[in-house]
Amino acid sequence: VFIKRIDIRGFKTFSKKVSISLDRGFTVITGPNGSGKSNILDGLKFALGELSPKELRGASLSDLVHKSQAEGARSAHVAVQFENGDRRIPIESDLVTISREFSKGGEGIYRLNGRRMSRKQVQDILSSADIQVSGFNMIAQHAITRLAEIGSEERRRILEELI
Amino acid sequence: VFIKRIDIRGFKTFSKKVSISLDRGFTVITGPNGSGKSNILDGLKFALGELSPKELRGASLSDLVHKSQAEGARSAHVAVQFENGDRRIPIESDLVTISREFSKGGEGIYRLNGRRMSRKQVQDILSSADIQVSGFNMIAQHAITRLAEIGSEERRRILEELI
Amino acid sequence: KRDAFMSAFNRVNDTFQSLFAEMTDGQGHGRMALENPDSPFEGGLDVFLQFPGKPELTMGSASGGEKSVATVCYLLALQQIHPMPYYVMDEIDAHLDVLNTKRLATLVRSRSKGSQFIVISLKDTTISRADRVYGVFQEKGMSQVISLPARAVAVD
Amino acid sequence: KRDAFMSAFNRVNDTFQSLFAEMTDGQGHGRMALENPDSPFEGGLDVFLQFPGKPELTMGSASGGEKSVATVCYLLALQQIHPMPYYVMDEIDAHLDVLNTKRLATLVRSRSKGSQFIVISLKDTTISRADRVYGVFQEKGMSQVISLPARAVAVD
Ligand SMILES: Nc1ncnc2c1ncn2[C@@H]1O[C@H](COP(=O)(O)OP(=O)(O)OP(=O)(O)O)[C@@H](O)[C@H]1O
Ligand SMILES: Nc1ncnc2c1ncn2[C@@H]1O[C@H](COP(=O)(O)OP(=O)(O)OP(=O)(O)O)[C@@H](O)[C@H]1O
Ligand SMILES: [Mg+2]
Ligand SMILES: [Mg+2]
Repeated sequence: VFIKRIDIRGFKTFSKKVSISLDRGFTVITGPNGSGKSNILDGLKFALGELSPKELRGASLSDLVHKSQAEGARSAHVAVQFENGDRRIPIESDLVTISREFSKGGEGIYRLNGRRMSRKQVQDILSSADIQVSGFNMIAQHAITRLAEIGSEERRRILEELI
Repeated sequence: VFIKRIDIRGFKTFSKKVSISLDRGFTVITGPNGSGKSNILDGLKFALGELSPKELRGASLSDLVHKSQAEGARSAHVAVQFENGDRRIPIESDLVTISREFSKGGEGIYRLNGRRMSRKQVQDILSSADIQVSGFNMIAQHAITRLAEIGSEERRRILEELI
Repeated sequence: KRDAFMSAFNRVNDTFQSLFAEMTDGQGHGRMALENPDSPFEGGLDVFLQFPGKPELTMGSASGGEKSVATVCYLLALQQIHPMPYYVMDEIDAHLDVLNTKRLATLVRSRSKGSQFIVISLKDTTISRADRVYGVFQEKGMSQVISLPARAVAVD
Repeated sequence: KRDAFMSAFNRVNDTFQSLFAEMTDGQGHGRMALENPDSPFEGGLDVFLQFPGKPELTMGSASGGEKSVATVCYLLALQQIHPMPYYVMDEIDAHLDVLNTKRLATLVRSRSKGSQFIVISLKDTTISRADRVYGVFQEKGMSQVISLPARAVAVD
């Protein structure tokens, strides 16, 4: 299983829908400072169910909805499509799309292949494929700088917590 | 006044004496990770009288003496030569050399143009030229990352302390 | 519990050693060590690094870039405990010199064969070693993403 | 004391604004503001940034590289309070993209005319804009320094 596409709209610097099609192997995302690169990583975590706005570098969940001078409050919507030919995600479908929509009204709606589900249902289905909202497979900007300064005790504890 | 030359020997990764001749304008120092670039900045602070080994990224002053498998404990010696044609440094000389030598025995010897002086004497003479051991003119590696995260209170305090 | 920890520690240590060897062209040697091997939970976990031509040092006394190399190896080694279908890494090459950046990109490229690695980078050395490249930019106050030509031959 | 602070604050703010304008090719606007202008010591000091084509934001909500640009301008603005004969800066371009790195190197180059700037950098964009370049490397377990040809014409 791998990520085939990420669609982002109304989320942080993404206003109108942007689709990023991905594939196996080595993909690099680049661009100027402040263009929205790290926001894509935040969008992925958001879609997978991250609850803490702080983890998504926002003051609150509403803070994550695209702020624009023109239009009023909209909703943030991120969809992640997985290539599931190996059926690691226990869904009878070659393509599995997880999406999350958050409106400033405060509602968060999760969908799997278009069908509304609870966050817990989505998390349970994804965890069978070892897909979690946070883990050592997602390295945030400055994580290296922070981890480079940890002490010997914390380093052991990190390994402990991983088992 | 500007720095004309820095001589480093026995200090951190510098074993045999290395001379770096400098000039006005824009100089860049580059090289591989771990080669000794930041150690040059530490050497400059050391020569100007930095007392805290922590500020020089060492556990103790002895930690700053070059550790080598071959020879035994040596002394760390850094000399900074200033171009003083404008006489900003109140010494009757076009070239003013400040040096500091530290032996593992624990002795720190300061010299100005070869003549031994106390640390206080050196500091007083240099401060007339606005040369201090620490100040906003010396930006250490990772200072930007740290300063980028300070709060609004600390930012005001920094300006307060500068006046 | 102690056995599970020791077994994981040994696997992570082996992986760390081979990753560090890759990051130093086989000329360097890195290892992890438990402060208290008999009661691992009563001591910490240390990292020892020996870069080519230099004596062994602890994490604490390494340069900014040397710490970065070691930390990346430590993270990649930890990832091997629970292999995941994809990895997303944001500017992990920020403090690496050109040669270390090249080695890391080469390492990631080889690891990505059976997996999916998505890396955010500002460095040409990393960008030029990718299978595909996306450029993010701002237009009319919003982010846009376009596909950029990936180069099969690295520029440096 | 309050007058001395306000006078310094105004000078630093003016310098910050012109430096930020230089870092954004005159298309952006940055400013510092006291939380409590009437009793400055009872409030903090905020930084507001408006990058080209984007709405104004506070330091806290900027990206890693945007914070870096703002912090470098803040530091260079503070330096103007007590001008010093030389400046030594270690890897201040680490989190900047290619264009910001170029602008910063150009800014430093112009400021260095009456002064002395010594900058440690791993980036070609910065190195190629220097008057002179020194290369530090390790040989037989010790640091050596050699003069490298500086290029008057920048590579990017
Ligand atoms: N809800 C929002 N609406 C509009 N813009 C937002 C919102 N949330 C965050 N931003 C903006 O997103 C920008 C940060 O984007 P991001 O962190 O993705 O940049 P980046 O491309 O990773 O840059 P860098 O290379 O500097 O790390 C900031 O300018 C921030 O103000
Ligand atoms: N007393 C000493 N004897 C020998 N080596 C030392 C001593 N003190 C520090 N070192 C070594 O100096 C190295 C760090 O050098 P420095 O910080 O100057 O590197 P750098 O060129 O700035 O690298 P980077 O690009 O990674 O920042 C470390 O490997 C450290 O072990
Ligand atoms: Mg970023
Ligand atoms: Mg350094």
